[in-house]
Amino acid sequence: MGKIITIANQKGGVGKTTTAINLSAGLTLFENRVLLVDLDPQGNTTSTFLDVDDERPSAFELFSKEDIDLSSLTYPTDREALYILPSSIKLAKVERMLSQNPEAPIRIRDKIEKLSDEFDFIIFDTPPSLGLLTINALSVSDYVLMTITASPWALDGVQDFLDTIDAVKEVFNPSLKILGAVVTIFDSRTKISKDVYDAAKEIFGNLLFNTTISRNVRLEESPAYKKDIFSYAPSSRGAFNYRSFAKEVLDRVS
Amino acid sequence: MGKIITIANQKGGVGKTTTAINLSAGLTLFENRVLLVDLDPQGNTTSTFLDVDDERPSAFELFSKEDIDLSSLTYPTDREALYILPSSIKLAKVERMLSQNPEAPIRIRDKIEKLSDEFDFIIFDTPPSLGLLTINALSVSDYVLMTITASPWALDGVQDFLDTIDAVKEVFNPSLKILGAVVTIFDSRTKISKDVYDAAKEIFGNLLFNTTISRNVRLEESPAYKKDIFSYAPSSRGAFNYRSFAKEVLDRVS
Ligand SMILES: Nc1ncnc2c1ncn2[C@@H]1O[C@H](COP(=O)(O)OP(=O)(O)OP(=O)(O)O)[C@@H](O)[C@H]1O
Ligand SMILES: Nc1ncnc2c1ncn2[C@@H]1O[C@H](COP(=O)(O)OP(=O)(O)OP(=O)(O)O)[C@@H](O)[C@H]1O
Ligand SMILES: [Mg+2]
Ligand SMILES: [Mg+2]
Repeated sequence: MGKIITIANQKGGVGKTTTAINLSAGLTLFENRVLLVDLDPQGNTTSTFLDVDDERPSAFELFSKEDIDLSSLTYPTDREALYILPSSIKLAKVERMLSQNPEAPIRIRDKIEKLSDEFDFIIFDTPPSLGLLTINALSVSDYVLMTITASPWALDGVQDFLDTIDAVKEVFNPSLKILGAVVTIFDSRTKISKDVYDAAKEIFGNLLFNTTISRNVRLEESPAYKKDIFSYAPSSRGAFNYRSFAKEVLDRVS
Repeated sequence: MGKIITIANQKGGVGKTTTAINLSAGLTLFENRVLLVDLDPQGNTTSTFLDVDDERPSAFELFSKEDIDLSSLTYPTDREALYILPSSIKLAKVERMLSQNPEAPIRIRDKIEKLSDEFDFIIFDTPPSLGLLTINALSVSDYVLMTITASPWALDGVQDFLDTIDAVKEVFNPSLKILGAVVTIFDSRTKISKDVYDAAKEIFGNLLFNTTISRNVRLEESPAYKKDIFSYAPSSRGAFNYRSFAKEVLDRVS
């Protein structure tokens, strides 16, 4: 059984997708077979690896169909040992589609558990919300990782986030653990970055990762070339940060 | 009847809230009375002006109650002529609460129309989603403004965004117009900023605002001091940009 990690934060634009892509790629550098699942209807993770095609089998099928051939949902990427289970815009209607279904919060659990036998890690990218798509990811995860950036409102939503984790633990997934919080898009020249880092340390203590991901323009550029940071700019600061971050994650889960 | 503008983009972290706050404040500099409505459950706009209090009357009441005393929902701010209709975390449950209600997409329309008699402008801040909260804002708006930042995926969601605008126009609000798109967090030193600006110009043509909002650390700092940019750093680049942006908006709506 592979380890399942959800990357989440209801605040938008805080590096969830950038971390999902580069943590997943980083884990393959240490001999892991990784499945990256894109549960965000925006499909930013998906469009980084595959051409946009809203008709192919996607994560939407995890919610809409009972029995599916799971192997038809996983696609190889240019990076060996990294596979992707793509998003579709249809995911945007899942919340309304399942609003009367009592099993809605754990709709994808059995399917993902079956898939976890084939991978060392399953990583979920999620939309900027604590709605049904994110709840489903949390309900089947071993760990949840919060990405945080230096924003004036960076820590406003932490309480809601932690309340949601507690609720999922209590009702659906008692074994869910907080893997930690990682500060991304860190700019050591600005006071706001330092203030947010200090405040996050206060809230998360040892759960705050030692590795911070610096602001690095290579990380912004690489998805446009349909590449993770290790393929696009292997000697960049971004690649260095995400490699040491992957190592720190491995230390925490072993 | 005041003019109603929704600021929207389902992509997270693209300056919707920063623009909602500073455009609203900017409009008051030109003798306008402005109501800023926060429809994002995260409440970043709200926490910039008011202390967090999820029990006070809020935008949630626009959805949950038939008859309300609208004046009980609008609060003054430190800036004269700028009022706020605050968010509440309860907004997060609106989509599920109204999922079986056929009037859900126009739930707030009549109330907002009544309020628009008292203000020159009503500005909506919305969550990073094209769900029911954003649809409600669009259903009662004269204009929609899209904020765009230099992100690898900045323009991925534009088609979905424009499709949603068309759908709202067709079914709920034929007079809805696209006010335009504005590039924010612009960093003229990076190639990705220039590439995104050029691509946005290609898509939006004259609808792309001439004013771009540069990356400016003062804009990141000001909400932490519970101030808009004009109160916090009146001679900063951010204040200059948002002042000229407010002027450009006024030119387009007159
Ligand atoms: N370390 C970094 N250095 C520079 N830019 C970064 C870094 N990490 C992320 N970015 C950029 O910041 C923006 C937000 O990142 P990203 O899209 O990964 O966040 P997100 O949380 O997934 O957003 P959403 O809430 O829309 O899903 C993107 O433009 C991305 O390219
Ligand atoms: N011009 C700017 N210069 C520097 N930082 C900026 C600028 N505009 C916004 N920011 C910062 O970028 C981040 C995202 O902006 P903001 O929160 O306004 O976006 P949003 O679209 O409202 O996000 P969400 O999708 O979570 O609602 C915040 O940390 C904000 O302080
Ligand atoms: Mg994302
Ligand atoms: Mg916002």
